[in-house]
Amino acid sequence: TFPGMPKWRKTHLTYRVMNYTLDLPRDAVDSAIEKALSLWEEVTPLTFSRTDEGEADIKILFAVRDHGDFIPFDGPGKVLGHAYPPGPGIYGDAHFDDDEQWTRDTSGTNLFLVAAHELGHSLGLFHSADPRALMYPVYNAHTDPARLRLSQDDVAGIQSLYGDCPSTPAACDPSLSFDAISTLRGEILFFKDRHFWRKSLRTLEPGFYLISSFWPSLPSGLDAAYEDTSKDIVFVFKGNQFWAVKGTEAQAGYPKSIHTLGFPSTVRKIDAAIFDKEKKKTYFFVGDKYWRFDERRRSMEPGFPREIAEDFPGVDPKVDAAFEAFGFYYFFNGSSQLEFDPNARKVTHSLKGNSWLNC
Amino acid sequence: YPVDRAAEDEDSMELVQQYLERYYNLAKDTKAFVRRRDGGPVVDKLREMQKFLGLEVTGKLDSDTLDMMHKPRCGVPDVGDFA
Repeated sequence: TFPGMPKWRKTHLTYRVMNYTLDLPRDAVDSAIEKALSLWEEVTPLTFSRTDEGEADIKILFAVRDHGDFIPFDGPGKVLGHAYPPGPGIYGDAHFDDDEQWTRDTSGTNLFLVAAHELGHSLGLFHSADPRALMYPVYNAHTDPARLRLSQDDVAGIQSLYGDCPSTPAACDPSLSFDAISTLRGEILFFKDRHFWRKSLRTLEPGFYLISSFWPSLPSGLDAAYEDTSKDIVFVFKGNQFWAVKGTEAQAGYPKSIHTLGFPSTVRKIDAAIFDKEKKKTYFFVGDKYWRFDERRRSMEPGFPREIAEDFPGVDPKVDAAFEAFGFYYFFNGSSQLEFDPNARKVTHSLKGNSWLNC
Repeated sequence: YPVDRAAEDEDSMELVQQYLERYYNLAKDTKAFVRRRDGGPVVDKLREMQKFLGLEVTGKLDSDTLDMMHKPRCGVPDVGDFA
């Protein structure tokens, strides 16, 4: 943060685009600024609204050389922009050097990338020495704007000023339910909205992260997830699409349609999935039915769907999330969880959904 | 050929001075800069810049450091105030 930690004393801020570069259509400038602000909005209580006249907390300006603030720009290259820490008047404002060639892609200087950085200053962040951080001072022409996410360093910095986003789920909220759950190399990931808890059996307290800080290309609000341990791949489902990641690497060729797995066209989404390590088979739960997929043959087994209640007595439809651990299947519905012994074919425990999160 | 090299050196010196003044709070005392560019505040500031930007901390104006100074960047300083 800046010396003295200046920050805005309110959560709703206004911004105004005072003028436009001729390098881009106006709506491209507006969308770049809006997207840049939404990066910070996602992880803080801050909200932004645009005004087209009068004063604004954050005024955005394109200028060349001397532009009235005694810190002149320097022509093409070198300094791309600068911005002022929170405060009245020029404070909070972000200036962009219009001697640069501003572009939507990276063929010139990408306005979204630079705006996201400068607006970090407008909110009170100083430069970071972490080369992976958005607030690192040097422009990285190799960054893919589509994959730009705040690093943990950026998130820690901005949340030290404004706190976390109010809609962030609390681990020990008794009504907490999960979107999807999967194992990953011996740890258990509990997905909820834009975040996930990462439970390692070696530590008591789970870590809490933005999905996008590990996998920028994955959506939030997942439906289902499972790890095929034989391939070291986690498959993630949302709507009629699914993605594959290996560690933090998103696999090429995804997302794919869930119908490529053999679901009928009537199935629009998956509720939950469990991978059985021993059988190398995956159970997909949809409403009150389930399918079984043979991972070796990479095809859906005949004779499905079947009724969940029939083969998993005691497990109510609909299943929100599920995973396999220690030879048991764990089914989550709302804020409750059932431990099911697939060999004895019966429920062995009924628990709170967040019992894994050290509550 | 050496003359070009000297001119190039002079350009580099000016770039370095401006960079360290602008982003690392080097005192704006040009004479001191020329006389003491191999020691004192210049070496300290170069070290500070190399450490901050993740370069090898040599205190010397090596090619990596010079390359970094030529890269496009934000005009807000890395240390000190910005008002």
